[in-house]
Amino acid sequence: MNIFRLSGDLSHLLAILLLLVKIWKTRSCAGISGKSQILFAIVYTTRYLDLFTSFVSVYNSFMKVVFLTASYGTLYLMFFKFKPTYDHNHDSFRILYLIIPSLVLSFIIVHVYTVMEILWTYSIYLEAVAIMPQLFMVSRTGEAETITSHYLFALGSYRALYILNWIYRYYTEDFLDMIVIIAGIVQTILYCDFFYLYITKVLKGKRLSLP
Amino acid sequence: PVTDAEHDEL
Repeated sequence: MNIFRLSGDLSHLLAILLLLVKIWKTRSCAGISGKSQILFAIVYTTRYLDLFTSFVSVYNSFMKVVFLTASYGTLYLMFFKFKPTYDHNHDSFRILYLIIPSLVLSFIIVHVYTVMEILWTYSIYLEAVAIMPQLFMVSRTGEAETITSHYLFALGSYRALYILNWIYRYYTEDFLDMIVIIAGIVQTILYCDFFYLYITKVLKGKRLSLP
Repeated sequence: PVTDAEHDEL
């Protein structure tokens, strides 16, 4: 554990809780992509199956349970409790275009051919692109609520902080996992456009709207 | 090689 990893985790946690609180307080999931949330639930489920097979630390296990619970809680709110507020017309990204290639890639580029390792690798690849339906939705509607922008910023920052964590771990522990590093860089690059808009608009008190 | 236990990240 180092400061970059911890900051990344806290940023990730903040993002997930921010989204839950936003939906709960406004009693609405307008502007949120249910498809991205489905992908994140798949990501957490396939990655955290190791809760049953290996134990690293109380911190890790606790966070995994929180992420899983919050993720399924979000799905419940979106697709059951506040379903009428879900804007499915604008959530039209075809997620099979992300699910299938990630799955194929996880069979081609993987460290070890075991079920758990392939599922873990799949979760890494899928996570890298899971935000695309949400970004697509923002581009289709041309705007995002400020709280949604904060959510996206925290979620994007998490992987960017993890990149610093990997650089740090490379120098201090000789740790180098190219799969997670490349995927993490791709994931962060996808947010760059949004980061730019967030810094130039939202931080100056303006609503995020596209020209 | 990486084993499950070595994925000490979230």
